[in-house]
Amino acid sequence: GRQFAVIGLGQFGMSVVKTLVAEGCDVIAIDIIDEKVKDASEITAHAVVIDATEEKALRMMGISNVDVAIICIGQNVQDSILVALILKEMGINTVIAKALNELHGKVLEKIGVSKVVYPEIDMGVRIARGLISSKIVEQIEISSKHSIVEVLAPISFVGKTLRKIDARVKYGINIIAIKRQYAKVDDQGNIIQKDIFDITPAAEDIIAKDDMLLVFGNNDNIIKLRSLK
Amino acid sequence: GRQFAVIGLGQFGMSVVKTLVAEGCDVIAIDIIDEKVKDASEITAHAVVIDATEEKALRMMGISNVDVAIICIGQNVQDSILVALILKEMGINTVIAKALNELHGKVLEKIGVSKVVYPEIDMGVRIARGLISSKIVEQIEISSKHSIVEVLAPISFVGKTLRKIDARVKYGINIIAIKRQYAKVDDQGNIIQKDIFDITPAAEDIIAKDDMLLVFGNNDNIIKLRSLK
Ligand SMILES: Nc1ncnc2c1ncn2[C@@H]1O[C@H](COP(=O)(O)OP(=O)(O)OP(=O)(O)O)[C@@H](O)[C@H]1O
Ligand SMILES: Nc1ncnc2c1ncn2[C@@H]1O[C@H](COP(=O)(O)OP(=O)(O)OP(=O)(O)O)[C@@H](O)[C@H]1O
Repeated sequence: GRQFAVIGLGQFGMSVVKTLVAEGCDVIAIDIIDEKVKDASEITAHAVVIDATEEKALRMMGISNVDVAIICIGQNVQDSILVALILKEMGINTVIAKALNELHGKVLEKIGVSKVVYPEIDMGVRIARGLISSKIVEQIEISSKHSIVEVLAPISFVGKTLRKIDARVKYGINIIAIKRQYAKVDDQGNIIQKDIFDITPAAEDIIAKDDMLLVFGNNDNIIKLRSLK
Repeated sequence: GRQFAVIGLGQFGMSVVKTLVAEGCDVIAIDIIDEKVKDASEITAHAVVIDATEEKALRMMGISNVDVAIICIGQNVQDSILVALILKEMGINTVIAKALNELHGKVLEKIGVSKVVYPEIDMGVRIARGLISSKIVEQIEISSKHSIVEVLAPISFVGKTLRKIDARVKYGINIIAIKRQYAKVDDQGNIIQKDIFDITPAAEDIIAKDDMLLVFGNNDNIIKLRSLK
């Protein structure tokens, strides 16, 4: 199985350790502060106090054998960069690091960090998108070539059963849910729009005008579907 | 359209503002520091310098009319809590706030904040899960009741066509992809496992032993599927 090293046990680092351990992964947890390592030792057997900028100390811990290292040092940009350099020079396959700001992140990328994390910025984007999206889902990338995405039903589908549309054969996509809006009057006499979802629709279900289709398929087919009239 | 207020323009707050504005939303951006408001004014027309703990100042800005307020004050826990209290008493429908730690978060929930965000902790979980998952997808919650998840093919499915299994009718789930492993010899003579994906599988496709099924459906049905033999 793969071995992980987490360097820096702030909130981000500790959260990475907890999640990896909860999934049964082998994790070495490192911090320069005793207290943090003590807390981590309640979660993983391998928790050590090390200044990660000291290459000898890292090697003695067998860090050069891990498959993935996650650097979670935030405020001390210099240490974060130095540790990244050391780990890449040691030949560790995958090094992931959080960055304090974009300049920090750019330097980490130049060193060979494969993924730079900006927790505050990334979560800001996610929270904002979650607020805007009244869709079931905006777009989820399942792999680099396939997605799940909501698409307005093409006019040519309206009035037809799913069986007749034969989406899988004709368009290479799978319609996994249909969202339809209907108007409802609330207890103050206001008209409000409500959504109904037809999940795993039946072959006999008929598409109506303005239905939103939750669709799964490869990205090229999704693009073609969107340009259908 | 809905109106948003973002209070506190650190990295998290600024990211929320940028994302909302990029999606065409109406955003009031507030901070006590001139410089931050000046940066925000390049993104949104409504950017004001206010101490958000001063209710009168908030009311003069028309904050009581927004539908959603996002409090992005991090270090100053007292201010964050006071602002949350003021906004809920003003009757703002949805108040979201980031929290410095779990105690801070619990207090915010008691006040009526509908969603508490822990950027460092939440991103730690996401990054760790992304590292572990060699599956197409671990589990994606589509709504509070439906998910997309990878499931080992039950023995009773093996050797049958999808048509015969009739998953949608019999089990209320939609098999949207099949992942199968096969052994391949690399150029050094090592045997390596490779995955092949059958996306939007045909009705005549036959399930093999150890196939992983990417399944969409409601959570109860997914649980039942998992316990099938
Ligand atoms: N050279 C180092 N070697 C090992 N650990 C280090 C080193 N420098 C910093 N750390 C540790 O990294 C951890 C996280 O760093 P810091 O608290 O600066 O980041 P942060 O971004 O504020 O953390 P959080 O993840 O809570 O947001 C700290 O526990 C710190 O002791
Ligand atoms: N009473 C207040 N009224 C308005 N703005 C405030 C108030 N108190 C703090 N702020 C602002 O909130 C912003 C974010 O706060 P702070 O920098 O403490 O949080 P942070 O968690 O470190 O930010 P980040 O989102 O970058 O992680 C700051 O720009 C600060 O000026």
